[in-house]
Amino acid sequence: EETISANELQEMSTQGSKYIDEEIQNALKGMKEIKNLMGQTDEERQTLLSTLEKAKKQKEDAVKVTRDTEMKLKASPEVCNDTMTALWEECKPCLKQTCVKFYTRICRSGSPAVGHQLEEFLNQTSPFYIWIDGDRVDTLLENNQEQTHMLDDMEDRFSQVSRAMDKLFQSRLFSFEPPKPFFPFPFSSFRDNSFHKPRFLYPKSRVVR
Amino acid sequence: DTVPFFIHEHLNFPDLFRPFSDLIRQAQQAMDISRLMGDFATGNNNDTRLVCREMRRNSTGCLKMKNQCEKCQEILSVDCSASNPAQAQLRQELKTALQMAEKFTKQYDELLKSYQQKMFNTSSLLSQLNQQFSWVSQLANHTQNDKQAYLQVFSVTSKTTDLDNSSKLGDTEVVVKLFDSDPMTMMVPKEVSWRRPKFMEIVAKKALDEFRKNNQE
Repeated sequence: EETISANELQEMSTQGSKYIDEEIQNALKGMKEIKNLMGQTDEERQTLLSTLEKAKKQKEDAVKVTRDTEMKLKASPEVCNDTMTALWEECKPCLKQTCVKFYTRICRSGSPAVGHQLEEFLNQTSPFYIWIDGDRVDTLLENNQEQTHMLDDMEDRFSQVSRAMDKLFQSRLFSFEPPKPFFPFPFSSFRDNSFHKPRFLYPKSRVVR
Repeated sequence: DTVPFFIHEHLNFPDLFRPFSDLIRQAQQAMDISRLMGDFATGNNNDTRLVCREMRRNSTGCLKMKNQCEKCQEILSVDCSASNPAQAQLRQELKTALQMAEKFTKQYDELLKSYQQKMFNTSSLLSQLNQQFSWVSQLANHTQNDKQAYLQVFSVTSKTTDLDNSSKLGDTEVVVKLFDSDPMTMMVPKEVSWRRPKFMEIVAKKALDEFRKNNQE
């Protein structure tokens, strides 16, 4: 039944705004915590990155030795040709059957012409290639390329995130000084004046206490 | 430490917060994990995927199954050292080098997975950031100027009819606006007098919850 005056409505707005302001501050505090966590994660990431670089060098050196040795082997005249060719002719049908079975069961989506393509491939393949583990070397090189691509991709993403986060955390919100003594909030208060009292109005001793 | 924004004349609320949501979104898009997950499957699945891909491309993957055929395995056991000892030696060197390279590749793969885990952690922190903060940025988007109150109360009335189940007769109906958003109607139980500070805390909390709900991305 009571009539609420415009001043009282305004005072209620002030009280409500105070609550919202606290919530915004809580959100900002949460952001700062997340910022710290991101900083920690980034430090760990940097450490890991340097380990990765060492491991990459080690791996690439080993890959290079493998490639070089394979080249030398390929350049040397093929030996035991007859034995290998005979075994290869017996190996091919089994290999084709195993591969088609695997492809139909596991790979599912794919070209129905895989059987024909496979036969052609096997006919063109030299048993020498198998003897020197050429397929393993090819897989190794392919993995090597994939890993490089993967790391580049992840690095690219991290640098995009880093740019966005730098902009975000460079905001004045995260760097400003304590407030200067002024109070521009437009509403008056009739219930809790202490809330609006600017800090500089408190005597020093009370602040200390 | 943060301090109430409205005592910062030099901090303009809309200008300050509006870009935040976009920046967080940009960062989240960069960390689009679903795509990366597709690219970087783990364990045996990775091998299977690789074999399938190789088979589709040029059938090379098929040679990985040579171990399942006896005659194919025999090719690997052919000893040609008698006809060319130097080549046999070279082949042995290749086997050793290959083993080493495969071992280092595997180790590198494990490290890459740890690095990927860091990406997941960062991505989850970005989600938290978005959850925790996007509503503030959205509030800023509803703000035309920084001089207005965060929350404005337009009317406070006592409910005289009992038409719905969400409130009771005598409860207080409050119409508020958060910045320039649409007016929202909040109900406060009649037990809490509008003269008590608790009253506006309830109203503001409800208004904020509703704003967050309506603006969830």
